[in-house]
Amino acid sequence: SHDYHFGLEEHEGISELFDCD
Amino acid sequence: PPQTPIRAAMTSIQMLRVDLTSSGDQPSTNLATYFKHCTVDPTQDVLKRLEMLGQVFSQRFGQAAGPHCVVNGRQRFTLGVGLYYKVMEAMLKSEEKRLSVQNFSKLLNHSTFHTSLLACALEVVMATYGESSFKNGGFNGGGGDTAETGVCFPWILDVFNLAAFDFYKLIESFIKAEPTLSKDIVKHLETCENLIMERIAWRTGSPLFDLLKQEHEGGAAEQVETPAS
Repeated sequence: SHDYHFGLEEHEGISELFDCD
Repeated sequence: PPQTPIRAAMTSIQMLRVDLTSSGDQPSTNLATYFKHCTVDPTQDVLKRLEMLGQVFSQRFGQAAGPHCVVNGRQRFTLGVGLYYKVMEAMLKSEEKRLSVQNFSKLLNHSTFHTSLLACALEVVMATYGESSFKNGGFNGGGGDTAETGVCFPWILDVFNLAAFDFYKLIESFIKAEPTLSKDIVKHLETCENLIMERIAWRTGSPLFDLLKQEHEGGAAEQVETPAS
């Protein structure tokens, strides 16, 4: 119901964002 | 009948309370299982951190909103913890599916991840109560007509001594993990994102500069512009 623009790629998740991949 | 802004706010507060009260302020069985699968079980650190941050949050909330609001601060924090656990579990489920991994020891022992996630959950709770709002005028919350505007974003970053960029990194995954967030709340988080990117992330000492430097030293093809002063 919202129009938030998701920009993360498939290979970018919370693990990568916090350098825990 | 069409909802007045007050009615809409009351409804979303009610939904938040029902949703989070049922999940409680303890880790769910699923979440406890993820904790157990970690090489280093993060449970005790998580509980200790919540204890410490809960005291800081309630005290600062009382200072910002007035001593008669310390109880409100504690109540907001309890709801925030419920949302924190709920979103964490959803994030881990999606990471498990994406990475085919069950051991999230590194992530779940990453203090900044927990602090950012809790800060984002509390920002959502305060925004739902209308205490953190950009409507009353501007970046510093302006002189709104509710006593609580003293807790407008980026107040929570200061309370938790959290770098804006670390908060920023979490927002998209938070929205993705919690599809029941209302349009207004998503809009609020998007405004936080924009504020961070336009101003806060470029403050002295921001981890963004280190990241840019690493990129540059990593031999990124194009020349990295020096940050604007």
